[in-house]
Amino acid sequence: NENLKAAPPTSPSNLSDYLKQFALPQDECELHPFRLSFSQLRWDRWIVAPQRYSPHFCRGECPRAPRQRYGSPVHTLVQNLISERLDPAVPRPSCVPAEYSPLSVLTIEPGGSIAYKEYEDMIATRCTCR
Amino acid sequence: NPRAQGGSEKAPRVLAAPQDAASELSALLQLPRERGQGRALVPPLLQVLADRGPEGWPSQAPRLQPDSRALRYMKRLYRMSATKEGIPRAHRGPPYNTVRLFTPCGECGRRRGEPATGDVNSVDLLFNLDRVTALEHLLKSVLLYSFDTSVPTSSSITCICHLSLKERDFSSQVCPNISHSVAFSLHFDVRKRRWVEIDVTPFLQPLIATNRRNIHMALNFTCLMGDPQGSTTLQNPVKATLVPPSLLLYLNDTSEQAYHRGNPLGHGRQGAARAGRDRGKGNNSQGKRASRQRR
Repeated sequence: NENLKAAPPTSPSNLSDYLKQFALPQDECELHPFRLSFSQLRWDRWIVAPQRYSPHFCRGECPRAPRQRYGSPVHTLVQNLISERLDPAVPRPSCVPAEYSPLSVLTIEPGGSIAYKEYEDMIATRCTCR
Repeated sequence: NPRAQGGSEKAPRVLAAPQDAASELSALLQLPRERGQGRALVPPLLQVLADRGPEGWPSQAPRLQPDSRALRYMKRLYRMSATKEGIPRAHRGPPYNTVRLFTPCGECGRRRGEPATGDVNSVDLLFNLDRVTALEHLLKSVLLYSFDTSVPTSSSITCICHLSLKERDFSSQVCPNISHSVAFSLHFDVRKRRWVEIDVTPFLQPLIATNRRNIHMALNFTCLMGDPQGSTTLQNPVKATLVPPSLLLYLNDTSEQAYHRGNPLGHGRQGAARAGRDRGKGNNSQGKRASRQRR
């Protein structure tokens, strides 16, 4: 409603440009798989399992109204508006992980003992704009 | 539709860290020595690994290799406790998030492998539990025995055991005193896996709870083939040498970086807002009840 009141009347030639600002970004915020093996870090001497680790990551652009699509809090929308209309120095929301899974790891400890441990928040499973 | 649910996932185009990224990643993990913002950016597992190395760097020095049998047992435990991707499974029994296996580090008195007197096997065991942190609470402790291949797999074995705990004072040359002992019998069938677990939680819990980290135990046992409850009589003492047992500790790590099952603020952190709202509702009803009771 605010946009309709504030924006000047659009001519048919400007309509597509006008509508583009409401479209979802091409490279939208998404979860991307990423896999590494501990041998690549030369940590396979003491990390016995798992052989591979898939932490994943979030990347992409956030839309102007991320709330419904990404479950973002209202503050995200507010910050978006502030950045857009009041102060460009205020950063726009970023595509970041919203949920994580734990990871079990089997390691050889100093002294030769063996440890099985479950660590919190080791694998990103969902992204959000915040 | 994951998008309608607020998720953002699609069929993966798997990316993998290229070989030459290893050096870049290692460089990224070369944290400043002072604690602070740098360390806060590092995932908890990597931070733990970085802390172990000398001067804060991941240690590249080879570590003392554990006993192959112990390693095999722990790999089996890992397969039962986690998926192929490493996600912890739900499991029955004590809600552990940490399991530590220690092999005896030294013996007092009779040496390992010394011939037993008659059919009685006797072994002194010393375990150093320095790796157990103050935030790891003991749930269960087990002595883990394995049999060598000379014992037939279909055997039924009965052992009469005498377990005693000894105080160990490294600053003194005085012989250790027996502080606690118990005798018990154990019956089991030697199956394919050849592992026997003896629960010693009542013995160790008081010691570990008081931050005792050097555990000295003496175990005398006689094992016979047969089942006293069944039709077979006890005979033919088991001549097979029992490898000195390992000590298995099931622990609950209460630190922030450990995974806590059933914690609404834990797994996935998806319930943080929901848990907050639920706690709010619960608190209101509980508050009203408490208020009514006070009146």
